[in-house]
Amino acid sequence: MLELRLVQGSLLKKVLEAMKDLVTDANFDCSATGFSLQAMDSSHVALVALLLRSEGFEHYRCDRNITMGMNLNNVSKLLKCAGNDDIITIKADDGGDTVTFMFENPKQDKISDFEMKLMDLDSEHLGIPDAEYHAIVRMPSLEFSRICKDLSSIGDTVVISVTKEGIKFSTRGDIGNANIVCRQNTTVDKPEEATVIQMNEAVSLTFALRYLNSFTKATSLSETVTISLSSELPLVAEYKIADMGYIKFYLAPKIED
Amino acid sequence: VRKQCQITSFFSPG
Repeated sequence: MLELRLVQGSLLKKVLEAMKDLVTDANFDCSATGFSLQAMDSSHVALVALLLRSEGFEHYRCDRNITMGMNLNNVSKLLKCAGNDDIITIKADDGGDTVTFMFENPKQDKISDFEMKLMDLDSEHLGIPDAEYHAIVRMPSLEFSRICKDLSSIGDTVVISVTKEGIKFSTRGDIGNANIVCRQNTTVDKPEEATVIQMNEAVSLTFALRYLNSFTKATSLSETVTISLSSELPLVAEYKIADMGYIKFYLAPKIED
Repeated sequence: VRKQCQITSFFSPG
C-alpha cells in the first residue's frame, strides 16, 4: 500500500512541468527514503534525477518499495486538473496496475480523483558516482534561464567556461557571436540573488542549448540553480526543492570529434 | 565539428 499526501500540491505540478518535455515515460520509485525518479531523454544525452524526501510529505506510507511506470505527459495532464493550492494524494496498491491521484481544495469542499493505468517500463538505472567538480557555480535560476534563452536566439551550442573572472557563456551563429560573463557577486540584498563561484580548476565545456533551455523549465521550483562542471563529466544543473529534495539535470558535453 | 556525447558513456547501469 502506498499513500503519499503532499500539502503543497503545486510542487508536484511544477516538477512534472519541469520534466515532461525532456522525458516521455519514466519509472517513479517509492521507498522509505522518498519518491524518486531517474530517467534519460530519448537520445540519452540528458538525464533527470528527482528526489522528494518522505519527510516533506504530510503523510507518507510506503509498505514496500514500488516502481510505477508512467507517461509524464499523461501525469502532467492529470495534475493540470489540480488547483495550485490543492493538496495532492498519490495512492497505489501493492502489485496493482493503477495509480490514483486525489486532489482536495483548501476549503475541503471539492475532492477529485483520477485513476491512471501504470506502464511496464524497462528501467535502466544508472549509477551516478559522487564526484569532485572542477567548478561549482550558484546563481539566480531566472538569470540562468534568461542567458540560455537569449543565447539560443543566436546559436545552437554554448561554451560554458569558469575562470577566476567568473562564468562565461559563449555562442556563435550565422549572425555573429555572443559572450555573457557573470562575475561572482555576493554583495546582494538577498542570498538567493548572489552568484557564487567555487573553482578548483578552470574548466570549459560545450553543450547543446536546446537541453539547457529544457532544464530551465524547473526555474519556478527554486530561486537558485547550482551548475557543476568537470572536464570529464556531464554538467549538472541542480534545482533544490525547498524542504523536500531536488531535481537534478545532467547533460553530456559535445566534444571535438 | 563537435560530437554529442551520451550520458551512458559517463555513467553505467547499476
